[in-house]
Amino acid sequence: SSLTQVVHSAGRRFIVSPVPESRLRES
Amino acid sequence: AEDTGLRVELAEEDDCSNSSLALRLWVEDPKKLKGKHKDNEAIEFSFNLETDTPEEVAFEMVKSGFFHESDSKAVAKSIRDRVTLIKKTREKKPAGC
Repeated sequence: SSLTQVVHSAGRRFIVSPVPESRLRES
Repeated sequence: AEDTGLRVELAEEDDCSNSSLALRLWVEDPKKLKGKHKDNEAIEFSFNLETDTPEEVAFEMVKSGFFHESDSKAVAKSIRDRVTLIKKTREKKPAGC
């Protein structure tokens, strides 16, 4: 989806996506 | 996340079939981090229990700009704590997870 971004670093793949609201602690 | 402000969890069910895990890390308590970081973003990555180290993954995350150098120790600790827990779970339940 457009919200997911894939970053490669030294052969490792990181998939970045928004944290679901439900998982964010109220700060 | 109680002491680093970061949370690491399994991104997929651990079927114990091989040494590779899918993990997900995100900032749960931004106040506990020293440097710049992206809030509200989860970073999913694979971790091989036999070949990877938490420090190495943390270093790659800093190099990729997800976290500041000053937080790499906290990132490594969060990953290490979760991986240690997963290894213990695997030892306790050899009959598959």
